Amino acid sequence: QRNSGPPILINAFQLIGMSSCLDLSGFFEK
Amino acid sequence: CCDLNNQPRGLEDPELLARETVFSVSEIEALYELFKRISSAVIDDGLINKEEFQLALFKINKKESLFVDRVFDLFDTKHSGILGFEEFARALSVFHPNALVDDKIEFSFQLYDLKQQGFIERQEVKQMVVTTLAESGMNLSDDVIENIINKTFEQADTKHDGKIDKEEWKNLVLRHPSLLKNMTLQYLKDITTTFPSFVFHSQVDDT
Repeated sequence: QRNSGPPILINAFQLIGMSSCLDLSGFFEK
Repeated sequence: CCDLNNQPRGLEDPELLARETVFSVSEIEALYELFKRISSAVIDDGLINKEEFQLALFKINKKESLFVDRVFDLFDTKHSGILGFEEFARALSVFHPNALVDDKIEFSFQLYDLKQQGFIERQEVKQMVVTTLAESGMNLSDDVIENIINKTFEQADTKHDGKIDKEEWKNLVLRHPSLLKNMTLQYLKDITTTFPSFVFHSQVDDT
């Protein structure tokens, strides 16, 4: 039986990293 | 506002903090300028509360966020509900490009170990994935989410016990270093040039 959908390429932790990212860049803009 | 040796509150011993973090003394003093800015955003009390933390570090203005709470708790090593400068500097040191990879691995493991059980369990991963998708406005079916988590555990859970312990986490991120991307803030290297006013308050000669 063939697997229908596309292969899953993203790791769950790559996805989670998007939300758990600190961002202080606004303080460092010239 | 000042103690007996005339150092600002929270910056009593910049040399000690410099020895125990990756920052130099000058960088600690410049970091204090950033800290003052963040800690005065809502209440000008020289401490960072969760609202100020969320506004400054996550740019989101929602009432609750799983990750803001978790990251704040990891910064708040004294468990007081507010951050002093020392806690802020020690935690941000882990995010410096020059910080040890092992420190980044440890911090990220604790971040994802939501229940602080010493391992990351499947339900925690699902909760974090669902939260991330909700916060970013992405819509994936439960089947797709389950598939992503299955694949992740196939990669990470080498002991096949349904959870990811610290050793497995370390092995996973060493094989996939991009998983630590959110643990490095490149611009922390520019702290002294971004906050040059620290030189007016500096009390030590940096080496």
